[in-house]
Amino acid sequence: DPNMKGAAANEGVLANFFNSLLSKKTGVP
Amino acid sequence: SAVLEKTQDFFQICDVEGKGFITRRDMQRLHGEFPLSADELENVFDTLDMDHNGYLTFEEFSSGFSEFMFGPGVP
Repeated sequence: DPNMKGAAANEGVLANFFNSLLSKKTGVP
Repeated sequence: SAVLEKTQDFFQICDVEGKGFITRRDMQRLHGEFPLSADELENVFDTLDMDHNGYLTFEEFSSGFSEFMFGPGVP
């Protein structure tokens, strides 16, 4: 199902985004 | 509540002007600060903007974040 694949890809991008936010905040006093 | 605090922090990173919502333009501004392409940032915006009105509210943002943290179905 191409829709499912799209959703899974989006989840990866979202995870990437939030992980970046998390690492951005780490080390900030 | 630690998660809520983090969510607020993150929301403020995106909403630099403190408008109370995030637009596609705000998202594009993050390009360069994040290891994501402009396309991917747009994808993130579209995924989080559940009613597709072009504005990402704090509620939409935080529900997306809690889904990422705890999985779908958790308020």
